[in-house]
Amino acid sequence: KETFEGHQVLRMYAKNEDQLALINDLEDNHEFELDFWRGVTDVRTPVDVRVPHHNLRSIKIHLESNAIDYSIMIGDLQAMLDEERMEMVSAAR
Amino acid sequence: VPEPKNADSYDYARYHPINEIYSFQDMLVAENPKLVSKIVIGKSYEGRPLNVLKFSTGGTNRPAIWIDTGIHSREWVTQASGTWFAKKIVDDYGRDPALTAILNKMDIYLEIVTNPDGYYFSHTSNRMWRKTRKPNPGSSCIGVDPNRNWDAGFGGAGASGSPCAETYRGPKANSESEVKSIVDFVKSHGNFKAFISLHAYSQMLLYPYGYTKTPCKDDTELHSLAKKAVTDLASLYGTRYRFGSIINTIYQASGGSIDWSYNQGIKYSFTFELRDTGRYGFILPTNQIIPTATETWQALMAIMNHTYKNPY
Repeated sequence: KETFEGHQVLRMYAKNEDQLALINDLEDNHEFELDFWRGVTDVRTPVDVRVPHHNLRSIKIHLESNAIDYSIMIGDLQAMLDEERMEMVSAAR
Repeated sequence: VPEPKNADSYDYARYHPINEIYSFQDMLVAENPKLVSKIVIGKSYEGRPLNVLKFSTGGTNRPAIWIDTGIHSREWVTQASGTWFAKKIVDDYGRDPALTAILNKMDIYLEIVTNPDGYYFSHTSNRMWRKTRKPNPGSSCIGVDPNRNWDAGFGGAGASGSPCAETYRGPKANSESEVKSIVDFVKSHGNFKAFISLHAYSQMLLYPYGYTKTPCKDDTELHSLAKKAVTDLASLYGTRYRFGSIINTIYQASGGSIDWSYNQGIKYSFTFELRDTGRYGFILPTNQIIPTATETWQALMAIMNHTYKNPY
């Protein structure tokens, strides 16, 4: 079973089209193993991306070095999934 | 774990594995044989049945409404909403005048688990799975994005040609049995008047096109219907939706289901992106399932009612 310990979902806020293009480039870059939950649309709409734990540091540095604002939407995905699983089991009982 | 004994005791406020949804469908049919039947329109890659619930009060090949939920397996709130819709239709027929009028003239077809292999996989092996489960020859990456696999601008921008991408379009249009089965069924039926696909998340109601900037010929009517639908949706909890064509509202996406259905002549083709509480993404808490389904039903009714009142 694949688990997601330490994966975070980052919410990225592009300030302009250039930043939007930079985020878009990330989607084509398979090296970071990113999973776009909510893709790039326009500057008014944030982009949500699941980032594996081992790439968090590089992605955050990349965003910060390009002055792209972001917040942590989900701090530890696996913790949420564990909670979801426990809730399913207890509701079933 | 005791199985629910009937559709009334089914817990609509939690997420269910696929076997429980299959059992639910059979219970609903058994309890409402004059209204609901189950049609198996095909099999998934791994051999699971592609079940469609047909809600019909009689007649032959009546004008019909198609609703599918969960083509992207990890979007669990859509399958859960689909289950709630099925029960809602049964409960409201004969009670709600608008739905009763629709069902006295039209049939409703509802595919709750549109990507059963992916849904099973998302419960057992990888909660974040989105695609089908068919292997891709020459690649270690599995599956195709079934909402890039339709024959509508297939292979264009807004889909990936890489099997490892989440938006991999597949080797050719309709390569996925989950898609081809719907295509064959809708074509052979020949009398669908509305085609509605439900996704999560980001609160949008979208109409064609996704693969081209060219507005569809019914753009004005679809825009105004979408506005009415999202207004009705917001009437319950104030949930605000954006609406418009796919390409203008989100991004270019080729090979999508409602572009295909629209090009087949099904004018009322819409796709939803359901509720986004802003913090959970695909892991929407279970206490959000019924509010999501309930508010979405308002919009669905707006579209179905408009379809009923505007025959073409």
